[in-house]
Amino acid sequence: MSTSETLDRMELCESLLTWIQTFGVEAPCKTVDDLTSGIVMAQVLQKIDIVYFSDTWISRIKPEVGDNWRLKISNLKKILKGILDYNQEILGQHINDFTLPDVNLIGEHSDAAELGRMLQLILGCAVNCEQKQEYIQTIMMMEESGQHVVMTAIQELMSKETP
Amino acid sequence: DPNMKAGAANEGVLASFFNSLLSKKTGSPG
Repeated sequence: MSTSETLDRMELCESLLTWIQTFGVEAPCKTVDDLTSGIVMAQVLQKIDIVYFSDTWISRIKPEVGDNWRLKISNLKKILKGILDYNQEILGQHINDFTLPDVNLIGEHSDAAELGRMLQLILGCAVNCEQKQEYIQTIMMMEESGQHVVMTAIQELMSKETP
Repeated sequence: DPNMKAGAANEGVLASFFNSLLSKKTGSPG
């Protein structure tokens, strides 16, 4: 990954971390580390579609992971699978040559660039789901620079999806 | 002021993009 591309990924992670905070989930979500357990992402997905990401689904995400990076990776794998299945089964779209996030790098090294990819996939769920109006309007209230990064992230996803 | 114009143009780009997202067909429920 070239430096400029990594920087964009870091900027993407920062903007999407700000975006994730608009969901007002219970678990703390101020830093990259806060998200590496997967708990915040699971709670956000449940807000996006509580029918699909049901209580049964979220009960498989281990809450108390502490610093156990193996448990973090296990959680992140379940979340990534849930996102991809949701795209296919509910949104009716298949994500093709988008480089999937490396959950090992997220779980073990709190890699912001890879976390940015994971958040980008969640963003794709939010702006395509039934309640997308609410989420898009929230994005439109973000700072312009943040909106620009989010727009670019969505455009990249759209270029890699096929119905 | 050219900066003002650029800012306004950028806002326009953002607004039209997100409005187009709003009008895009939502995913068909599985």
